[in-house]
Amino acid sequence: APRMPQLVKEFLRCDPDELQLRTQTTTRLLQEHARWEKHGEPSTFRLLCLMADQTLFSIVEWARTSIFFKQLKLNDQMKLLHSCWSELLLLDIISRQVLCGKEGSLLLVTGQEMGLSDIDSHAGLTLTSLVQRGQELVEKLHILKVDRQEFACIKFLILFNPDVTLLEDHQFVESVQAQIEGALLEYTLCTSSHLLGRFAHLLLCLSELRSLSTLAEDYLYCKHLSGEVPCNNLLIEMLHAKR
Amino acid sequence: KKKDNALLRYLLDKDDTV
Repeated sequence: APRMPQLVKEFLRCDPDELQLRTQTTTRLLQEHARWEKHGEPSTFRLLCLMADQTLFSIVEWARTSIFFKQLKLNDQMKLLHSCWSELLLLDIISRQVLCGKEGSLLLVTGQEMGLSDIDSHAGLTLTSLVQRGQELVEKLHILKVDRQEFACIKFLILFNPDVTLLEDHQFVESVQAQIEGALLEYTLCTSSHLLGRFAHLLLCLSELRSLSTLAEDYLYCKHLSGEVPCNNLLIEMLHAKR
Repeated sequence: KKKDNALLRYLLDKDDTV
């Protein structure tokens, strides 16, 4: 077995339990369903928003209890999360497809599968393009054989972004970012030193993820303006934070 | 602004010991 850097072990330890997230999300959907029974069947889009909202709760809890993040002041914690919530949300969806998904379908956090062709047939241009680019990214990460350890590192790389403006402790965030990159590089060299440039490819995938997340936020914001996103939740609060 | 981000602030700042 390759030697795993201590930091990568720590990142893995911080990773939320997938089964717990699945149970929490299913419970939340059942509660919402009972509430909606009086108002008719909720749309698939509304259910997906609730899943995203529940995942956001788990992302915040992951960050709050994680190494390094705990050392930051509350204002810096909020700035970092406001800046990257949609990337972390997309990464959660994308990593699930890479690690456990099947071709042609979307594996949801609840363990259910949705046919991608079903989504395409109901989606407008923006969503179709988002799904397609998302699929391409899944494919790239699949070819790179990105594993659980690397996804755990990537999440921290996304969170500790020194480009976020007006951080009180910018230096700390910068030093953590450097440590994460170092740990990820060391890990990739141990596991796949024969694959030249794999680390650089991983970083390229990250910039594609960032660009996708901007599109996804714009899409959700439009849906919110047309009243299709359920109100009073974390998703809405995050959507408003940057605007 | 404070009020706008009330939920995130609460989630990050909640006291686990209570």
